[in-house]
Amino acid sequence: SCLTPQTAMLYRFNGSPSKSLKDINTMIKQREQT
Amino acid sequence: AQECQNLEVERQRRLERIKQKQSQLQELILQQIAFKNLVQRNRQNEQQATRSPPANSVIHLPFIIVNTSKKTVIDCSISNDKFEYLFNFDNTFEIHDDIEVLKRMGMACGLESGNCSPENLKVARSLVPKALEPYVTEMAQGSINSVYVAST
Amino acid sequence: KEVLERLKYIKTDIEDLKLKEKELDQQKMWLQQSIRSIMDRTYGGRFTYVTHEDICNCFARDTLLAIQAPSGTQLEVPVPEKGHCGQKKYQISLKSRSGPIHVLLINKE
Repeated sequence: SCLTPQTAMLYRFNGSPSKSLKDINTMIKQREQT
Repeated sequence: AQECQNLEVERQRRLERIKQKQSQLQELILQQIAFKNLVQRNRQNEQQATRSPPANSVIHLPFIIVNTSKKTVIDCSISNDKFEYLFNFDNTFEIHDDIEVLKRMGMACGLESGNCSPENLKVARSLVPKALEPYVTEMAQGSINSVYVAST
Repeated sequence: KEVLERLKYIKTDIEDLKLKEKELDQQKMWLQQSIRSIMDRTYGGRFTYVTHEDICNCFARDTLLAIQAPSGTQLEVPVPEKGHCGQKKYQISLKSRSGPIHVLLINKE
């Protein structure tokens, strides 16, 4: 099934800003709390 | 008046774009300083130890770190050519990139948090070209946005 | 008269902003080039590494995966869903196109 933003977050080595990883960490934390 | 309004919209749009570019420049300045500090530190360490560290005791950039509790069970699948990995965790994790690690190691001279000692500021300014020194000074004082105001 | 004054000021300011933006683009390009040369193996690339000890000192929790991968490698984190037994599954997948990925498990203890 094709990925949509709701199903996964992406990061590219030497290509994405550090903020992308911060967003992933935030998403993981939020999902843990729900 | 209509022309005035249109130009005001264009002016706001340019201001936003400049703020975004300044924050990207700030991140690149941090990277430049952190990388140069790391290279200097390792070079000095190797000169003192008169040898390179064992290959299996270092990790070359670029890398990322996944950080999780010691209780976490990690299940890992690897493709034969090591081009693909799949990790399953039964607990939460955090992911940090190499720049974050270098900042935590102090390689960015504390600029990332705006608390940079005068000695560190001197080191940091020596690692960037003259044209960028005002940015470093502003970052040391924790207020990057004012650089644009200063230059106009 | 006021509108004309305002118009003149905004036009001048937009010219300033154009120059400022051009300067920022040049500085950004210079920095990206400079960082590439630092990472380049011939110059300082041999020295762009951290030790396991460096990494252990940076993180509180005890299990670390150090993942070294070629530029452009894609990391994907699906939004965690509940597994069969109601427990949440947290997943990371890595896909490289240009070279093998190296993973090191560092257990601080």
